[in-house]
Order: sequence, then structure tokens, then C-alpha cells
Amino acid sequence: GARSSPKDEL
Amino acid sequence: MNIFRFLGDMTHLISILILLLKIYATKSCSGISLKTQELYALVFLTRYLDLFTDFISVYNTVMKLVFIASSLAIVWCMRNHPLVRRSYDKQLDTFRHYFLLLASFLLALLLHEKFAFQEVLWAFSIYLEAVAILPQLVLLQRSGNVDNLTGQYVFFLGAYRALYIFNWIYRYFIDPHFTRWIACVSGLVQTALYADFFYYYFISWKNNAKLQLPA
Repeated sequence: GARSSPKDEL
Repeated sequence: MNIFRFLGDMTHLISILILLLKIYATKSCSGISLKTQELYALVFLTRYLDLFTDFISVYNTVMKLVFIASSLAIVWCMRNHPLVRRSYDKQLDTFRHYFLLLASFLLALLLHEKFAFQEVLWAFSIYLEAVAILPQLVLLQRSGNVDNLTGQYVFFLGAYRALYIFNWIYRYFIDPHFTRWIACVSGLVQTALYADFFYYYFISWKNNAKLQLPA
């Protein structure tokens, strides 16, 4: 599936 | 991590510390919207579902725990602490925040990065955070004069997401493949909602007068 953005932010 | 995001996180932390100081020092939550605080608690609970599954850094984990714990503590205090709950402006805090919940959830079902449980809830938390301040801004307009700590609280809360916008611009410049449209567009809307507050905050600071929002 589509790659989702890295959730590295608060 | 970049300076904009770090300053943004610190500004966000300061806003929460100011609110905790106000409630702890004055044993009062007058001028504070319980609905906005409940929405923020939900924002953190739905955004940090990956708290125990994806370890990013000690900083990231600690900040997530601080945000979740502080938002729940503030909601608990405003609902149950005998002195604090008595100072809650219940009759002024009447914004129908359930509509904000529903609209954000429906939008998250339509617009998300990936149709997966955590991704839809992450998008939900981003949309909800953008509008969560509305009950608080409405309450400030209704309660006329704004005490200093409450004014500072809202100011730092608005400033943090503005710094995050610079963080996204910076990340885009160093990595053109970096895209985070959902957070970016929502962040712009969120910051725009503070525009009139920032204006009256600046006027009160320039004239060294009390912060007054027009009714």
C-alpha cells in the first residue's frame, strides 16, 4: 500500500 | 530534529506548564475551556498510539508521556478538584465541540495517508488539534477580560504550531521528498485561527494594557 510519512514528530 | 521543531515543542511544553501553574497556583480554571482541554487529551491519545510500538527517541517518548499525562491531569482537575471545578465557567463554555469531533473523524475517514487504523486516527488527531482551540477562543470572547496567565497560555499554544510550519518548510528544503500535506495544511489552518487573538495580544502588549477580546 501507499507509504505513509514517518510519524517522528509530536 | 531541527531548531524550529525543538522550539515548537518547547513552546508547546511552556504553554502546558503555564496552564498547570495557573490551576495549581490560583486553584482556579476561570477563563479556561474544559471542552478544549478534553479535545487536546483526545488529540494526544489518538496521535500517540505508537507510544509503545515504535520507539523513536527518549525525547519523543518522554514528551508524549508528558503531553498525555498533563492533558489528562488538567481535565481530571477541572472535573473533580473541589476548588478548581467551582471556578469553571460552565455557562460560558457552551461550544458544541462534539461537532468538531464528528467533522474531524469524518474528514479523517476521507483524507488520510493510508487506510489503516493508526493512520486514520493520526489524521483525526491532526484535524482535531487544528480546531480544538475554538471553544477556548469563544470562551475568551465571552468572558471579556482575560487574565495574564490564560492569555500567555493561549499565545504559546498558538505560537508552537506556527514554529512547526517553519519546521516543515525546513524539512522540505533539506529533503524535497519530504511531504506531510495533512499536518502542514492543518497546521496552517490551526495557526490562522489564532490570527485575531495574536492581533489583540500584540495590541495589549504594545499599549501595555490588559488583553481584551471584542465581544
